Amino acid sequence: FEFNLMVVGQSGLGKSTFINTLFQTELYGQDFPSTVHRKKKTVSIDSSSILLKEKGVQLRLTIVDTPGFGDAVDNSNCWQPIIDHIDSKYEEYLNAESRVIRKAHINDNRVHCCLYFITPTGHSLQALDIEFMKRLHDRVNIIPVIAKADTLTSEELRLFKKSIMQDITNEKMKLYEFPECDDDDENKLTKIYKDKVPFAVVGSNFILEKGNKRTRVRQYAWGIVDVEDEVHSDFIALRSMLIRTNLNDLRDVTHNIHYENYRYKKLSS
Amino acid sequence: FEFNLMVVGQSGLGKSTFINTLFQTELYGQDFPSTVHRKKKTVSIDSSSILLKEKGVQLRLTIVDTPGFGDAVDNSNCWQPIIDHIDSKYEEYLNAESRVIRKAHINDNRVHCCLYFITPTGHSLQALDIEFMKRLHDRVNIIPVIAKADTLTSEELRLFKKSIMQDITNEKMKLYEFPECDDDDENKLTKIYKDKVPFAVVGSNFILEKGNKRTRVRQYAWGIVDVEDEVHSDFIALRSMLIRTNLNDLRDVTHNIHYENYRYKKLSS
Ligand SMILES: Nc1nc2c(ncn2[C@@H]2O[C@H](COP(=O)(O)OP(=O)(O)O)[C@@H](O)[C@H]2O)c(=O)[nH]1
Ligand SMILES: Nc1nc2c(ncn2[C@@H]2O[C@H](COP(=O)(O)OP(=O)(O)O)[C@@H](O)[C@H]2O)c(=O)[nH]1
Repeated sequence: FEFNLMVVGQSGLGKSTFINTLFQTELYGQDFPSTVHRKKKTVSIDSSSILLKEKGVQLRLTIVDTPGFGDAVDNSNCWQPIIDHIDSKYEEYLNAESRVIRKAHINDNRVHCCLYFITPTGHSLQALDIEFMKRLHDRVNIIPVIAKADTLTSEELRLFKKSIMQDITNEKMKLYEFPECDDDDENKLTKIYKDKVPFAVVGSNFILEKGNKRTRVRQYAWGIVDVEDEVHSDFIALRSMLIRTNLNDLRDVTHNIHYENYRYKKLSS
Repeated sequence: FEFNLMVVGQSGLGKSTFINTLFQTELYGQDFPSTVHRKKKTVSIDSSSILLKEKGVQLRLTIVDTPGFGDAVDNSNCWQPIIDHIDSKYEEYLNAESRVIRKAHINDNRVHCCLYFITPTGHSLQALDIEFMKRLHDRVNIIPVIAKADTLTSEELRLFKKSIMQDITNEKMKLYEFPECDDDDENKLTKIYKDKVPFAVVGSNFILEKGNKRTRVRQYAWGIVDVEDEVHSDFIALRSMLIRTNLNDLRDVTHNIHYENYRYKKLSS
């Protein structure tokens, strides 16, 4: 069972910390990100895989990192290496699938989900956010998240989400749609979680041990942000929607919609 | 007594809020900034003046705002309109000063101080920050501030400041130097404040009334950031160094060093 998750956003938005938090791992050690992020001239595509056990199932999770995105003075076309990567994985799969003698299980390296990190300005989407999402929304499942959400008060966050969704509607951008649930009770929860899009996330590499409970927190002089407190951020909602319930749907939509689109355009040109 | 303060930094770094906080005013109304900041294609230079009474002295404060800076996908040369504005003010002054019959008091519209807002990434200076400061440090007094400092824990802030000062040294950038003080006790305080550079600022338009005390705060679900609490941010240090003690020195350095440089280059070319 493979799952390939791409992470996109400017340097310093807490992406590495968030991945560690989401999968409760140290995939990104504390020193590693800061040296990688300095003074990148072009966007590179870095993949790292880990084996996880999720609900008793062995999962090979691959995180596709995109350091350099949005970090230069001139970011024109900084999305191109990302588009090329996504298309090349569709191409690989198409070739494997088209062989006369082909394998029973084709290695699936296609990007199943792209988490796009929005800078918490408090105003609206930035020009770069819009340019990126317009070019990628019909190639890959995009789930936008508001980075470092502990930068915003609850009122600022409410207005910011409203303004972002307005931009997304105006620009006709198609985000990944979480599917309906068969179970009525689960559907209620799904609806509550779906209404939180774009998810406001907080991550941390710092773990506080309180008795027998271990939680990831950010300790400020004025208070402690608890990553798992649903009042503090939408982390729990996102983790639930992403990992607990929809990994399969993200893979299915990638295969049945985005990949088929690619295949159709490729074979009919 | 005129003082002209330029504010530079990407949209959403809390610049308008900070100016309101610094001068305890509503110079930037709550609605105004958000409409101005959307989708600017080029950098514009907007000046607004207010009359303040500071230590019994009438002060005409002019804030020079630079909306659009760093907000596009391609920010190449976004500093040029800023350079042109600064140079044009030197040019105006030079013309007024060079007249055969000249006024006793020349209107001083030169930029006395440029507050440069650094995005709180937690890593180091961004390419844009370096490009801007390298071109402007020998034209105007630059005081860098870390925007939205409540985004960083005290440890993250300590590392971030260290990394920024390292970049500034490596790139040979000349920041405004706060002068020594004649008074020994004041000098101790000046030294403490100088060591906080780059100042980590927090601003707010929200005023909390506690008894007869009114403070500007940011209210989060996990705690309240008090702009005037010296543990929460360097706001008090910056306000003291900028307004309480060094307005005159900033004007003198602008006149005796930056303006003289301009005049020398202009007249000898
Ligand atoms: N305020 C805040 N800071 C965070 C959060 N997550 C990470 N950081 C800090 O932001 C800085 C950059 O984090 P990092 O994960 O390296 O960001 P990346 O460059 O996007 O991978 C570090 O100082 C982190 O401790 C968060 O949720 N909120
Ligand atoms: N976390 C944090 N947010 C701030 C701070 N100052 C302002 N903000 C918020 O950041 C957003 C943008 O502020 P604004 O002053 O308009 O920024 P500008 O675009 O740089 O002028 C608003 O939601 C403000 O309430 C601050 O010190 N810390």
